[in-house]
Amino acid sequence: RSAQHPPITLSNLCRPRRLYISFSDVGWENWIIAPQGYLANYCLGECPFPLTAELNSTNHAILQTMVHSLDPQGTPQPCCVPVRLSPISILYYDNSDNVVLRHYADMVVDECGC
Amino acid sequence: LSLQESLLLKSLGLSAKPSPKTPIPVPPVLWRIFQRRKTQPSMNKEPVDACRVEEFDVPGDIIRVFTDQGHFIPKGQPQGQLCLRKRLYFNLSMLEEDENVTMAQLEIKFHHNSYHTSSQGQIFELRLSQPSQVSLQGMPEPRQKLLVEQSFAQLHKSLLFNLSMVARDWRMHNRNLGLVLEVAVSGGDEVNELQGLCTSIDSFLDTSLLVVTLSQQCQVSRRRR
Repeated sequence: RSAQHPPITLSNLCRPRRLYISFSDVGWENWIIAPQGYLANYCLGECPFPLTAELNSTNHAILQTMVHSLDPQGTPQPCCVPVRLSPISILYYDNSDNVVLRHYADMVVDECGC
Repeated sequence: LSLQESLLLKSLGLSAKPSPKTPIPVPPVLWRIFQRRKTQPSMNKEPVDACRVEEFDVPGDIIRVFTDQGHFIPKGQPQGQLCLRKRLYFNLSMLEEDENVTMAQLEIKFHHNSYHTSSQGQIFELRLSQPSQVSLQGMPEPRQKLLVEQSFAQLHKSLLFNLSMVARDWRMHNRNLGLVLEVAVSGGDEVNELQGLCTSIDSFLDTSLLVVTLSQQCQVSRRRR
């Protein structure tokens, strides 16, 4: 018998949500030259049973979902996490006033999965 | 918050939060690369190698442009038509311990961006040397290793030199005595004209060092791949 769950709607399934990070909001605007901010996104939502292909589930998530169905108190549902990220470049001043261009990997969430 | 912030900055490869005092304009080469990368994802769906600088075809994820902190050296005794002697010094101490230099390119730029009207037959001779020890005032000039010797006909745009080996040497031995740049002029018949060319050259000289490095983060991810 599966455990009782609240109804799952499409809107609360695991997927990327829009998040714009502005460097002025974190007080970094005086040393970061560009960009002034970027669309970073984040993952949020549920990974319910049954896990569909759209939810980018790992084999581990499938088995965790099974165990969760049997023991909802002891085992949580799989987490909604980034599965594909892309880099961005940041142009900034270092402490000696040199201009630096650095490539940072894994800065933008493109896809989420369970 | 400041502790949390410094931990986050450290994760991003920065030892402290920078606070620029006299910010310089962004070098055009960095601005061009930044703009190209910004537009790349929408045009090209291929995954971008974050650990390679395509523009220079070298491994690396950090590009810095160092401004020259050297000073002009008095010419001393007249030596032919020596126009200028200048110490070039680039403070590479900002590089983190775990960064590997994959490319260093010296740019000598002449702001006089048009052909000199009277430079007919005259040739400038450029010499770039690496001193092996500190020079003391009033003492004979110490031995120098000649790195580059090049002639150029006109004061035009800029000259580029590959100094990757030199920059690696500075890092490896933790000893950076800078470089010595000499520009002389030869050719032509009019001594006054040659001197005229000479006196103006130092007023529009600008030097910078572009350095590409591969950070620890990239070295780990490359090994994993």
